[in-house]
Amino acid sequence: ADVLDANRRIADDVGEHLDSHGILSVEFMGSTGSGKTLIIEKLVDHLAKNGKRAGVIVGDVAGDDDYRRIKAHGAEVVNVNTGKECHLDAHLVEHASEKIDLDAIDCLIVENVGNLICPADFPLGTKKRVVVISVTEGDDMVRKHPVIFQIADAIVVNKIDLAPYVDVDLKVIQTDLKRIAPHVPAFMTDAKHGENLETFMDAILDE
Amino acid sequence: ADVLDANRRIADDVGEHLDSHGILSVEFMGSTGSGKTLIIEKLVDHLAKNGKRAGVIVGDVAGDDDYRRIKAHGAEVVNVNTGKECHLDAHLVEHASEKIDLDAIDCLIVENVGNLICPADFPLGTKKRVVVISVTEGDDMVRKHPVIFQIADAIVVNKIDLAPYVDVDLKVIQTDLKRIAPHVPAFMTDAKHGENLETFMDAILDE
Ligand SMILES: Nc1nc2c(ncn2[C@@H]2O[C@H](COP(=O)(O)OP(=O)(O)OP(=O)(O)O)[C@@H](O)[C@H]2O)c(=O)[nH]1
Ligand SMILES: Nc1nc2c(ncn2[C@@H]2O[C@H](COP(=O)(O)OP(=O)(O)OP(=O)(O)O)[C@@H](O)[C@H]2O)c(=O)[nH]1
Ligand SMILES: [Mg+2]
Ligand SMILES: [Mg+2]
Ligand SMILES: [Zn+2]
Ligand SMILES: [Zn+2]
Repeated sequence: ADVLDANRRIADDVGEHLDSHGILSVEFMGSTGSGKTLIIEKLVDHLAKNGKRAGVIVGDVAGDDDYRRIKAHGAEVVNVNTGKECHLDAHLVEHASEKIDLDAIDCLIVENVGNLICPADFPLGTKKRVVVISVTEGDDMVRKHPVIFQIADAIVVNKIDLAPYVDVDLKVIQTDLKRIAPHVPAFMTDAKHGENLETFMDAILDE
Repeated sequence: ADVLDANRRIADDVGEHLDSHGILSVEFMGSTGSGKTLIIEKLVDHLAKNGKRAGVIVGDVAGDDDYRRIKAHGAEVVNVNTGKECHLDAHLVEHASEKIDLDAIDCLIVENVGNLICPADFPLGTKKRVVVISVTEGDDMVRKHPVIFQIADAIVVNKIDLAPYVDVDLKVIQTDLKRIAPHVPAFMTDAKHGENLETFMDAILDE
């Protein structure tokens, strides 16, 4: 419990610091391979089209794959390797954000390590938290990991184009979401071909 | 480090206990929704066809979805809900195995919680550890989470039928496996339609 309290205090500091620069900040959590980076790549493009600049902090256990993909879209990016840790924490994000010129960006995006469990207990200080799952993981992800959906500000159920190939009925996922996290807006997207992605991005950027 | 040492000691006890009953034991780790339960369902059927009986311990954060799916195949199953913990540990498996009549089974199967990070550091005492990923997560899973592939006894890259829909080149995954875990046998499977699954099951059961 001490670890969680300490993290929450640092998260509050991070949040205040970002607010003082007038920056909107959004975290993306979710399962490994659910499509977090692809959605962030498109979000960076969407922001640029509206004349807004993005800073991105990418958390991964090892390597710089996601860092390179997002950097190619022209954002200011910082890579954080977590090693044995299966989630980012506010302390890591505090230090990573020091490497970004906060006066040169309008929006800070954080991609957490793929994990549907621990991130729920470790807020990072961002204004919004989005959880991303994909239909290819099966139709039971929501009821199996209720907490991370309940603490989110938005939910993305991605890869809906693949639902027929994994025998997943989207209505089962929607029913679980209504029961488990009725207060959280949910978006069914196909990030690859763009379906419903604009709707999600406008909603999360308060446009 | 104390936690890892304590876990290893209990895992050794579990291993000795299973050996004394002449039981083959296999753990399935891997990403959420990669196909662990589907593979276990087919493994239980495969064992039954060869006159062998399976006991299964299923770890999930919440609910009994996987428990019910596997029970329907006639195996002796125990459900373990891990709550806030993102992985099983040897202590949980020790207690769960007490609920199974070890003289009535030939093979014990353990399904870990979906997570490509922590399970690597928490052996459960089984003779073999298998890690399952699916191509729908992208082609970078191996280089992003090297440790869990290096400590495994076998690797399953599942859902190869879906590779064309997510722009994944299987050769990229195979090249990473050769570089990162050259000593570990890898199987490219489609558990839904059965491709290469028999080959994997025969290999893991030493038939
Ligand atoms: N068909 C389809 N493929 C998608 C979609 N979204 C992502 N993908 C594919 O899914 C794979 C994983 O996407 P990423 O963006 O790397 O996922 P991620 O959540 O960032 O993965 P990690 O950071 O490794 O946890 C890639 O091969 C993408 O091309 C989608 O909506 N439809
Ligand atoms: N097309 C296709 N679908 C598959 C394959 N293997 C599993 N699936 C589907 O993938 C989804 C997830 O499968 P599960 O067996 O529940 O995966 P799991 O790893 O046990 O999931 P968790 O226990 O929740 O982490 C289900 O909808 C399966 O039907 C495959 O090889 N090909
Ligand atoms: Mg990513
Ligand atoms: Mg399962
Ligand atoms: Zn964790
Ligand atoms: Zn863990």
